[in-house]
Parts: sequence; C-alpha cells; structure tokens
Amino acid sequence: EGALGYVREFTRHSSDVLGNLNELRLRGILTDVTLLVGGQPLRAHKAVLIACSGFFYSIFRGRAGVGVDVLSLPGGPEARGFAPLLDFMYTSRLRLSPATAPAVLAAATYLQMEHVVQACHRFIQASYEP
Amino acid sequence: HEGVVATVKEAGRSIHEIPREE
Repeated sequence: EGALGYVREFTRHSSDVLGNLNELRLRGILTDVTLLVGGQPLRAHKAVLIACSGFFYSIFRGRAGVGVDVLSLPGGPEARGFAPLLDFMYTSRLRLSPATAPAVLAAATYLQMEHVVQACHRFIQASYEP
Repeated sequence: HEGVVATVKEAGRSIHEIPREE
C-alpha cells in the first residue's frame, strides 16, 4: 500500500520553462550563439534553435556545431522574417501581418520549419480571400 | 504502473520565475 502514489502533472510546466528560457535570452544569460542577419546580431541558445529548426539541427548536431559561435543568415528583404521566428521559438506565438508574412515564410522555409511554413501559407491564402 | 494510482493535475506555476529584465 505504501508504494501507491500519485503522478502530479504540472500542466503549465512546458510554458513556464519556455518563458524562463526567453527571459534568459533577453538577458543574454547562457546564450551560446550569435545569429547575424543582415549585419544585425541576434543572440540565442543553440539548444532551443536545434529543437525548433531542421536547418539548425543539421548545423549544430555534430561535434563541429559546438565550435560555431557566430552564424550568418541570409540578409536582404527576407532578413526581417528571422526575428519573428526567433520570438516564436521562445514564446510559441508567431506574429504575422500581411506586410511581414512573405518574409517570415521565406525565413521559415530557409530554417526548415515546416509547420510554420504551412501556417504562413494559410495566413497568406486567407488574406487574399474576400 | 509501479504503484501509481492516479494523475493529479497541478494548474499552478511549476518552477520559479526568472525576474523580468528591467
């Protein structure tokens, strides 16, 4: 009888962890890579990037990825799509507007974030409908 | 299931909150 017990499931644990990781990012605590996007530095945690993006998975998964401190991503008109994606990784919220959706779509395609790509397609498609 | 008889949901915060950047 003494072995019987309960599992206590903290239902908001994943969002609490993600929220703390986002705060660590904003404060630059334990961030271990700088993404250069059009010359603009974005600090992040490799562990979060690799968990969210197929592109980062292929970059960081091997031993060679440990030594990558700075990573240049494509600049140009697509560059403004990267910051919303980084925010999404750390918050689960994807900010889209008709003006930014094409850039976010391009960045998500580059980063191999298929589900975000699909969400962008749905958003763009819906914005064309009357 | 190793003596587990029930799952109890905890709706409150699960970990400490890192202070927000000022």
